[in-house]
Amino acid sequence: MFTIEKTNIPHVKHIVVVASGKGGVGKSTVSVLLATTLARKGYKVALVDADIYGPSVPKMFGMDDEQLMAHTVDGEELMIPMEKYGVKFNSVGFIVNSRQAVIWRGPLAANVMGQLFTKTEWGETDYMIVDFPPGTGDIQLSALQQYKIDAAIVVTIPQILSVNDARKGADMFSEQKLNVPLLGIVENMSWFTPQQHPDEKYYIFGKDGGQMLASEFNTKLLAQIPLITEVGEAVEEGNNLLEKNNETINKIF
Amino acid sequence: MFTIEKTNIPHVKHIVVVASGKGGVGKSTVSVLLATTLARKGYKVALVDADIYGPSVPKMFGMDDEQLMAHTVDGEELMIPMEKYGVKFNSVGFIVNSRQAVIWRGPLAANVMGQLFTKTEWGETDYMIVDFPPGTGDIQLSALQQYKIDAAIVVTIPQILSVNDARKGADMFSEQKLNVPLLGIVENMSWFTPQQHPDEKYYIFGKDGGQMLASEFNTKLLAQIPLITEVGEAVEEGNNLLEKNNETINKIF
Ligand SMILES: Nc1ncnc2c1ncn2[C@@H]1O[C@H](COP(=O)(O)OP(=O)(O)O)[C@@H](O)[C@H]1O
Ligand SMILES: Nc1ncnc2c1ncn2[C@@H]1O[C@H](COP(=O)(O)OP(=O)(O)O)[C@@H](O)[C@H]1O
Repeated sequence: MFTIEKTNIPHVKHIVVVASGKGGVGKSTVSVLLATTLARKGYKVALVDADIYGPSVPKMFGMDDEQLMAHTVDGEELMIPMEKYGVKFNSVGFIVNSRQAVIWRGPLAANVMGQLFTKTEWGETDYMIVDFPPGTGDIQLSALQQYKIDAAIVVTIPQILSVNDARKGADMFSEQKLNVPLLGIVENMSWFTPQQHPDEKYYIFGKDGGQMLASEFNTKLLAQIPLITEVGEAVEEGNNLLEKNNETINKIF
Repeated sequence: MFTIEKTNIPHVKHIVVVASGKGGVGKSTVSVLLATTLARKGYKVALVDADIYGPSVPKMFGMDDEQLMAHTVDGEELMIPMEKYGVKFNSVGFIVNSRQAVIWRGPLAANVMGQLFTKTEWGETDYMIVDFPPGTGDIQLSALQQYKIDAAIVVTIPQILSVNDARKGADMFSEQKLNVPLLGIVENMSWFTPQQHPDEKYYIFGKDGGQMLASEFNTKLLAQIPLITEVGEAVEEGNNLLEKNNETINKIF
């Protein structure tokens, strides 16, 4: 039987893909949160912003206008990743001018994602977190077939109505031949507690979607992340608040 | 000079595209709100759910499991649109099994969108609202080149950081040769007011992004829509609350 030989990424111990069924559920936010949390625990972390449709990792780190550098190592030109809060990161947004509306086709997407994975000097890495393009098209499938991914996390909002979209995201990993274990579901935007009313919880985006999806796929609900204004404004401040709020994020690994 | 002959959609007076730079900002919600508001004012309204990546209009109307019917008119087979709250609608989700993860390529997308526009029996229509696929790829560009679109609305959230994505959406219409007038910007998820604290406003997703984008493109900020839990749960209930809250929605046309 013919099996696809997967590309291994040298010096990286674990590769975790963060995926979603549709955009805007907080997948990039969760990717950044996961990466910075792991870095804070002392792990060597690489964050690959492979979200070709809307790479937002650089601006979440406040480094949108930075210039990526490259240098030659053993005759091969490698990009030098950016670094902040103990996380090394590279982004589609640095390789392709993210102000342009790029027409993404399979070969271009595979080429650019390949550069992020194998033409970036990541160095010894414990966890590589991959902020995946939202949705479930052939671009996502090809990447999952090509690289050895150790685990996947699917991000959803609590809305029962939007669980349908998230389900497609989770389905993508249960493809037998893909062999990518679904680590669990992260439910984001789970409730909102106003600062001046710490005992109140408002379920603006519904309830229970994360648990329903986790049960359906026989996997864990890894965390429920509330809406916190600072998360959208300043990643470090947002992450500090989320960590106080959310001991579970710390338990994911 | 060679100009593309645009396809006119018979019996439809005005076609308005509702677009966004990225998913999850509420484009489908705004499309549904706009359609039901116009229907309530007595206009004949058609809602085209062309959001191929995540068609959500049927479930917003609670008609996800309905079967689309077709009949033959003058030898041509036409789909009969669904109808609710005075709005006629058809969706990619009825034509293609939306539970499947479809690999969307240009020709397939153009074919399915073409069926929604020209193989659906819309009848005499004052306003056709088009829930566009999010983003700015060649699928969106091809549709804008092919059909005569009278106006475009771009939906954004207030986050200054996400205005970059919305800007690409607005840029798409300012392409000289496309000739699609940008009617204005709708800012969604502008604040949250807890029911028990009607004097408080929480800017969970930031502030000012909509106005900033409107000024940049020399167009109007048509409306600011607050976060209202019922919007995600029951479109009619949500729309009633939004209309009380938001006289501006009524002034868009
Ligand atoms: N828990 C949260 N609290 C407040 N804002 C959030 C939260 N999660 C995400 N956001 C905001 O919601 C928007 C969408 O999040 P993002 O991570 O870009 O989603 P995705 O990657 O799924 O498209 C961004 O403006 C982000 O700052
Ligand atoms: N003003 C609002 N208040 C509360 N929830 C909203 C509002 N606008 C959108 N939503 C919810 O946010 C999610 C994304 O909205 P949707 O219209 O599907 O976005 P898009 O079409 O841009 O992907 C849905 O769960 C929807 O119910």
